[in-house]
Amino acid sequence: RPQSRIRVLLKAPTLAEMEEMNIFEDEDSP
Amino acid sequence: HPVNIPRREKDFQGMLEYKKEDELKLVKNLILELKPRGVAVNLIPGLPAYVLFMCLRHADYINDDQKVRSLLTSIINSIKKILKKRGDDFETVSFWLSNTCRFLHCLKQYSGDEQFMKHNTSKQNDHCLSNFDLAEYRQVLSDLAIQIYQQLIKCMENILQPMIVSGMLEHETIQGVSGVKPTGLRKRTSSIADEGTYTLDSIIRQLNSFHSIMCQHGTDPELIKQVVKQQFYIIGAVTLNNLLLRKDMCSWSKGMQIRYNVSQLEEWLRDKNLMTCGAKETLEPLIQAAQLLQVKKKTDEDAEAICSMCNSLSTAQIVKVLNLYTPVNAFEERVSVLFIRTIQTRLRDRKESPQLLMDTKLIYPVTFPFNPSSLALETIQIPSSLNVGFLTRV
Repeated sequence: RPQSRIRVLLKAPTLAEMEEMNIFEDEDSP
Repeated sequence: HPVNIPRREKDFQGMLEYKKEDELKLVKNLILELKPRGVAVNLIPGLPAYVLFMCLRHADYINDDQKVRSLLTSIINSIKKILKKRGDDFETVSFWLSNTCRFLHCLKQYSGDEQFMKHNTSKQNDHCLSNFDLAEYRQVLSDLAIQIYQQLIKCMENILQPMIVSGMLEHETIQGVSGVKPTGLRKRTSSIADEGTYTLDSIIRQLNSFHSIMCQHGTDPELIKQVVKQQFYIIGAVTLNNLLLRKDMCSWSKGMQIRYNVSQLEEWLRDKNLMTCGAKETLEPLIQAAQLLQVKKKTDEDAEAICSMCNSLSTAQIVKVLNLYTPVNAFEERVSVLFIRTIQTRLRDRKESPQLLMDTKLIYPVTFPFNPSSLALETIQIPSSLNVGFLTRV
């Protein structure tokens, strides 16, 4: 039964914190 | 290169494998460079969301938490980035609103959480995430969806706003009602000048366009309802505010025109099967103002009738309309000061804000009711136009 599986909770950053991890750094810098 | 041996569909598990170094390419091709008006028109609604979710499923399947986190962060940041860049384009915003919601629904539907599995097939249950609980990421995506919704509303307002006063108040479609124009009305001149003005038809056409774009993008019906309610609120609020500020809009014949226009908007709702979305109710203050322009305003009985009829208008608004009311034809009369006093006395005990104008910036809170999909992930085929040939169906 899939629902009885124990899954590891992945802690998520907030939307704002996520923005700071800019994955497009190279492209965005002038 | 290994030879790609086609597999039978039943052998697929509804996952897409990708190399870590291809993650940026994935979000670039699927989010940043995807043109909703070009390639995306022929896709099944929500396909980018399903593809991204199938990639996520694979990262979960191989139990790579870093890969899962990294993909989710890239997806969210890419959606934010495209909306920053093209946030004034209704199609782009609508496209990403529906895809973000679909991605969120997938995260729920395949979470393994019983409350979201009620409508799943047994195959869909087999496809639930196996290693990670992404409840916190669901919250982040829900926050993102709210941001996108608000952007969609702003975008839609920018398009509708310039049409409202012209289409709802100024333009007259009922011929021969007004006869003599009230004093102060700007004279509408030649037909050439009219070509630049918006009519109710322009508004209806625009509503059709918004509606068909959202349907094309597979937007959840419950979400479309909320957008339409917000559209109607804006139309009603902007129209009423202008009526409250313009003497030339406060006549018996304008009341007639407004009621006709409102009936056309209601007809539109009926036509789109949206009568129960609460949109019509948002027009109630405007409907009452239009009625107020048309009822008799003389005796105590008239005053009583007005007070019970105008329960969606504030005292300030009722008094303002009565003050602005301008007779156009011989059979109409200005409202007496005494009559207005009577109304004010009758409404004295109402508990309400003294605000005259409606808040045109108000946005109703949005919700995204869970809407599971019957689509079987293992049957999804990815068209080459998406440029994600580096993904492997698993």
